[in-house]
Amino acid sequence: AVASILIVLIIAPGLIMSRGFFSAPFTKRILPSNPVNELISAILPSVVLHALYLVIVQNWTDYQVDFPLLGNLLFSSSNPDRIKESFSNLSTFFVPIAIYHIVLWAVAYLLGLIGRVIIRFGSLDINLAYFRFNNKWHYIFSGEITRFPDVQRPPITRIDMRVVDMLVDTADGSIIYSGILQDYSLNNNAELDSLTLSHVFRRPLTEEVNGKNDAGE
Amino acid sequence: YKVPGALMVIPYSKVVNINLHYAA
Repeated sequence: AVASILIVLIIAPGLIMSRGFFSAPFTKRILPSNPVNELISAILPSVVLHALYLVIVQNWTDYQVDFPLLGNLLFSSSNPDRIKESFSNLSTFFVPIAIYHIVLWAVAYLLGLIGRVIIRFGSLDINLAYFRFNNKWHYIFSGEITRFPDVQRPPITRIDMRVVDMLVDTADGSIIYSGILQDYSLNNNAELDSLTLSHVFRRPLTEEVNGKNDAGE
Repeated sequence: YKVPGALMVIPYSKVVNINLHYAA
């Protein structure tokens, strides 16, 4: 049990950093929705964060990380004296140890957040597909898609409203809804779930198909 | 016909296609 708590503590910074990175509502992500992958992808950043943080703590504070003690706890030493020593050490230094982790978590969250801010404000996600967030609908509805280098269209910098015409399938046939897009929501796969319109006009398509539109469109 | 003053929520599963205009 102690070893698994330790492993969680070791991986936590990477997980928290990705929480910070994806904390804005529009950055809705589709992670490989299995928790094991999430844990595995958190290991590398965690190790890097721990290593950097350790260098700082060992060199600039009076506290030292007790690696033999960590080893005892991780590999559940069979020597009862050493286990006792480890736990009494843990209780003596409980507050510094807790502060060590809380500070590291806060730093990890901030680093993730700063990373996102740099990508967004530096327009890295617009210019480089690698940095693009999985919420493609954000780029479409915000007009940012017109600034993508691979989209051949004059970039739009100012949008007052987004007018949407939608062809909707209903039991009574196809209906065109036109309105001003106010909001949208995504499902867990980052696909559109629903759209919220105001000032809606509704027009059945069937009439046109049945003769009124001579062009037959 | 017009549906005044209301917000309309349309489930995307019913949508066949979307035509989007950016208005400035």
